[in-house]
Amino acid sequence: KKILEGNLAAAAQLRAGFRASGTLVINMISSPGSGKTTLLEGTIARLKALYRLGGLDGDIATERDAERLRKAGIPARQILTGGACHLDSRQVMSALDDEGERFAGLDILFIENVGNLICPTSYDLGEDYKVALLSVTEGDDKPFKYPAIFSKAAVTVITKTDLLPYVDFDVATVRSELSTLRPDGAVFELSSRSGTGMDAWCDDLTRRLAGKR
Amino acid sequence: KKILEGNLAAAAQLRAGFRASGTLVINMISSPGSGKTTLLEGTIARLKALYRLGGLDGDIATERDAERLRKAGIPARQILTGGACHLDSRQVMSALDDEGERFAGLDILFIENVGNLICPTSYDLGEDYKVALLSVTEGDDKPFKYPAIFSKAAVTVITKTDLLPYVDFDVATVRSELSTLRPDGAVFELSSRSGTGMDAWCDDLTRRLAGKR
Ligand SMILES: Nc1nc2c(ncn2[C@@H]2O[C@H](COP(=O)(O)OP(=O)(O)OP(=O)(O)O)[C@@H](O)[C@H]2O)c(=O)[nH]1
Ligand SMILES: Nc1nc2c(ncn2[C@@H]2O[C@H](COP(=O)(O)OP(=O)(O)OP(=O)(O)O)[C@@H](O)[C@H]2O)c(=O)[nH]1
Ligand SMILES: [Mg+2]
Ligand SMILES: [Mg+2]
Ligand SMILES: [Zn+2]
Ligand SMILES: [Zn+2]
Repeated sequence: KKILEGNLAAAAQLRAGFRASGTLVINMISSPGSGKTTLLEGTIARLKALYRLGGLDGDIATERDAERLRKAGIPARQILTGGACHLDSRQVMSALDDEGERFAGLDILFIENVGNLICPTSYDLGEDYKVALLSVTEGDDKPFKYPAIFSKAAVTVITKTDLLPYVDFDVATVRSELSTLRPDGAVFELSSRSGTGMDAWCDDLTRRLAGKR
Repeated sequence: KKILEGNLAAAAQLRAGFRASGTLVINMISSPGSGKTTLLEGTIARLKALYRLGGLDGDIATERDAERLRKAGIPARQILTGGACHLDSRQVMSALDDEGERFAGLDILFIENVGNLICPTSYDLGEDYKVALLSVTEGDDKPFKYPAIFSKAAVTVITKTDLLPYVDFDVATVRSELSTLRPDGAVFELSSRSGTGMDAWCDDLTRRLAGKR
């Protein structure tokens, strides 16, 4: 409990800073391999000419995800958690302090959390909202099996829809479970590979950014 | 640290009990949706006529996985963790105490852990060995990104190989990362859907059971 309280103090400070700078901040949470980094690569390709984007990537080990985002053309920093299964707000704060000018004046900051559907849900990072990703290859039973994240996420993205023909995944069942857990939530279905659904996801981001300003 | 020490005491007791009864115990760990329950369904279909099998399923919510194993024809009990992202040995002990005779004299006990590649790695459940599952749809970068579980698992199963034609997954890269992290580890490639590779996985189980006796 003490840990979460300490996290909240730093999160509140971060949130105030993001409000002052008008930066939209998104905390992306999913199982390992649901497609967070790939979705960000596609999003960056579509939005980087219009907006100043930045990325923070949480992982246990390697710089692989931050490298992929830097290659996609935005400033990105890897936060190695030292074994912790989630990012916390102090790590975010010290990463941003370190980056200084490189991350100043961003329109949108994407925080890709550690691949884990459970613990990251409880740590506020000063974000505007959480985005949960659920890939069609993980099974259509996940919302009720992992209810906390799907209740707390304002947006759920169903990813890898190009694979629907090859797996048992009932989109209607998933949507009904999601609407039970989060009646006011938005749900997007997309494939980062084929591009289907990417426009609606990007439009939602720009709408939320305009809403924050 | 105190939590892990308490866990070890109960794990040692469990392990002694399993040795006395000659039960092979497997702790299955993966991301959510990598295919643990589906692999168990296929394994049960192939082995239940020859061996007395049992299942313990750890989850945050729902009885869905234990129901699937019971439907497959073995005694199975769901352990709801109350929000914890991993099973611990006291939960296993109290579940087995509760089940009593229903789980007595098993040849193989499968413990399907909570879907999470990180925290379950640190909790000894009295098992003979850990099995990590990695589905081809999660990406071929996972061993080095989540090194703890792939170092601690004596067996890694690469699942859903029927989907290889539709994803970027380099089996050779994964095998090379796995052999760096666990030089003495066994690796199986299989599809629970098509049945490819299931015989080698089942043969390995029966060999390890014979080895324990
Ligand atoms: N077919 C298909 N594959 C995809 C899609 N999106 C991602 N993938 C694949 O899914 C795997 C994992 O994608 P990542 O983007 O690395 O997943 P992640 O959520 O960032 O993974 P972690 O950061 O390790 O938690 C890779 O092999 C991707 O190529 C998609 O829309 N369609
Ligand atoms: N194509 C294909 N799909 C598979 C295979 N094995 C499992 N699946 C699918 O993958 C999804 C998840 O499978 P599960 O067995 O429920 O995964 P799990 O690891 O038990 O999931 P949790 O218990 O929630 O962590 C389901 O939609 C399965 O149908 C396979 O070999 N091939
Ligand atoms: Mg990633
Ligand atoms: Mg399961
Ligand atoms: Zn955790
Ligand atoms: Zn945990």
